[in-house]
Amino acid sequence: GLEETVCSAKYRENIGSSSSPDIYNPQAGRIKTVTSLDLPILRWIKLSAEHGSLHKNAIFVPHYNLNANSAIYALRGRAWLQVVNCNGNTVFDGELEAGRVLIVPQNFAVAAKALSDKFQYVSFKTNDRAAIARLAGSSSTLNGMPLDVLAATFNLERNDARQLKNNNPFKFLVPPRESERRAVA
Amino acid sequence: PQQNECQFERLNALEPDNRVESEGGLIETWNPTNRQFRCAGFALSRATLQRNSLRRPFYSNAPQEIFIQQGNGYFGMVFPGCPETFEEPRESEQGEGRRFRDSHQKVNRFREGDIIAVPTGVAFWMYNDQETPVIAISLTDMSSHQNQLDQMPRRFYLAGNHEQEFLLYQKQQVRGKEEQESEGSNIFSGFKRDFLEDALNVNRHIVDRLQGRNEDEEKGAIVKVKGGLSIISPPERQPRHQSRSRQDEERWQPRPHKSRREEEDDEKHSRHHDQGGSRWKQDN
Repeated sequence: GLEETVCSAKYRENIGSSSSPDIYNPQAGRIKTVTSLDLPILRWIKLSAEHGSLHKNAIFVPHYNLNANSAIYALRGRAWLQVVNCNGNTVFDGELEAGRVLIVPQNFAVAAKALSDKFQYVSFKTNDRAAIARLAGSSSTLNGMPLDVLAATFNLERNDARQLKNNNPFKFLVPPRESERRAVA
Repeated sequence: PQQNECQFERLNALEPDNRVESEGGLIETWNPTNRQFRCAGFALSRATLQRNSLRRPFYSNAPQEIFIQQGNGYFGMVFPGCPETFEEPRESEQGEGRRFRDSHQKVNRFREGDIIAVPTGVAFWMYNDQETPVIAISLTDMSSHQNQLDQMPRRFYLAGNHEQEFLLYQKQQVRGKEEQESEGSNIFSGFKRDFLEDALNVNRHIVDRLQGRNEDEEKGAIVKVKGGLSIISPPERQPRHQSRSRQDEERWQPRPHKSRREEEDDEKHSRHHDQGGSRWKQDN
């Protein structure tokens, strides 16, 4: 019955900075997601969410939502975001500051770089099992392709294709370069 | 579909009405804004790949079902979060004096008559390594719940500097509403160079290639590969119904029942054989 399944269901899950992050790099920041795997009621409403906190000059690698639209709401600080559509056009290239929201349609590529000390955001996603695909870094879409396919795809020498696969060891968040870190300190 | 979209008095057999030529083949599309397609909620395209041609990786805003009408070759899909399970052996390291050993996600072979299922947002590529041109018919299910955009099929290419096959219809739809600034590039081309240099930790030359800025980048969605691709892949097996000999057939018959003693003897023999054959197979 409804009363057995809904009335006592769990409706709350904390994803704020104080909670245990799913993605963490002390030099770059943290990300926590909540999907229907964590909070089963989300399967009913077909929504999920993500909370992120990026240190100054840290980058969230270019990525896209496979199966969801998203609304990125800036909670604190500001970041530089770029969004690209299927025709390779930059549809957003600007700052997102606290209190503003940016809608990123499904499959549009997006990347962010924190401009302030701590950029915090919450992203609402229109799928209870929203997933992202990363376009840079370790285990990204580029890494999943054979070296020769990558070289032929981008018209690169094999050595350059190797660099493309190997040079960034980070998966989601890239810490600021050493010089940028020193400048912040 | 919108109201009355499917109220047909007559149906027509349709031919593709758009053709985008590439260095290594061509992609033909049927107009997805045609009423019959709008009613059915899907889009259709046909790709032809010449020998040694690679369809560059792309992903779509809806799931696809691809039928191989002719030819055979390789295809790959890159699933986010999945491990790179195909690895180059150590021998090649010594043989060619290389330190780098490539690894990537699973690569599959396709042949005539195959259906390939491609999930939404998963990057897909295919390659023709044979003489016969590959012809692949692709249905993109726009009405799938996995598509959260509008009913227009969209291809997100990871590389190149070419017009994506459904762009023509998009332009027809937006004409008069808003002008598109530029067209025909890949998803990397919209990012700032500096940004990609930092995100990928590579030099400007590689970023330019990634963004399709190099001078000879007018090859289209399907490119020719000089000398062919070298892909880590297991040797091809003949389909069982063709290769199975009479002896094989007999092996497939149900085995006669054995007594416990006979089974123990078999096991002993098998262990002995294993120990002789490989020193790695030891008790823990």
